[in-house]
Amino acid sequence: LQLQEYDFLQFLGLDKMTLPRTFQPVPSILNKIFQDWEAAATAGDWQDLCYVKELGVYGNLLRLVPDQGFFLYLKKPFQDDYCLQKLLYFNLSAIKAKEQLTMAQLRLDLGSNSYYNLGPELELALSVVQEPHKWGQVTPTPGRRFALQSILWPQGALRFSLQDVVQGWNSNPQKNLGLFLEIMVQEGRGSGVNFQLEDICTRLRRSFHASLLVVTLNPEQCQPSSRKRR
Amino acid sequence: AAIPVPKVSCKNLCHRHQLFINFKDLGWHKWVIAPKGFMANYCHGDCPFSLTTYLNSSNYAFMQALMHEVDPEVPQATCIPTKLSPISILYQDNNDNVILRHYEDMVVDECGCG
Repeated sequence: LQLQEYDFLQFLGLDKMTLPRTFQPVPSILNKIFQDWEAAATAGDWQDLCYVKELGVYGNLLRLVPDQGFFLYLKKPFQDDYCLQKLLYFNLSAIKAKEQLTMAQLRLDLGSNSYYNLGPELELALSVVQEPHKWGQVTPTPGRRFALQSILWPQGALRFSLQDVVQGWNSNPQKNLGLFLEIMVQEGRGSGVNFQLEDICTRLRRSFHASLLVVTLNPEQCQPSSRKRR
Repeated sequence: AAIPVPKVSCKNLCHRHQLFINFKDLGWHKWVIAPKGFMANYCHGDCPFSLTTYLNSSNYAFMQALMHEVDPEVPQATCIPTKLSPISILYQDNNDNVILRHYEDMVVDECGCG
């Protein structure tokens, strides 16, 4: 029976039986895509198995990669108006060489409670880490900053396209040193740091969750000719 | 020469048999998020020459059944899936990635002789 199970797992594209300790939270978009696909299959409706219409991209495999990075604790809380600093790291080893990347979306969920009575406006900055972390170094050496935006009110998960960055990491895994996330109090608003700000930043750190939604297309399973034929 | 019509019980004729496998019985509920199980339907039954035209058969199955009647060394037409549908699985892998993927032609919807 074990041999048969192994064969079946291989067929599903898995190396061995997985035993996750806890299930990762599944974002609503993945649940919706699953339900739409299942409903179409049950109804016998035709569906292009190599196109994700909910995301508007080609692909037949969707992965939600969890963040395996860590928070950087500042020696002095809120120094230089910093609320939170975190290294985000995504292990992309599961993506096979033959898979073509069609979408990579970074999702930052700050937790709706974090925004409640936000008070000061916060600013979020994201940059690609380009040098390995050195021993004794407080913060990683950030490279190109690719996002800078204000957080004004509850707005659900923040999304950023990382297609080019992930494409680069995929072709050269050694370059995957992660992303550097900083959340700061906007200039001029953090003067006289008070209890409220400390509270917001603590809540933010507690409820913060990052993941990377990656869509890939396996050309062996999605040949252009077969897509046209369908 | 006329071919004698063998007596075949309707029960033994080619048709779809429903089978549901609950992932919990396999312990797979620990890594499969959805669905709860898999419709492992299968096709089984006889494809006698006299009834091939009624059993959702291909023309080839009709010819093969005819040949089998004439020469028993030719294998009988077999009961096979004629309509399949895909399934989608949402699961978590060893790296804690949540994966959603389609598997084409996984569920047997209809059977016939082929």
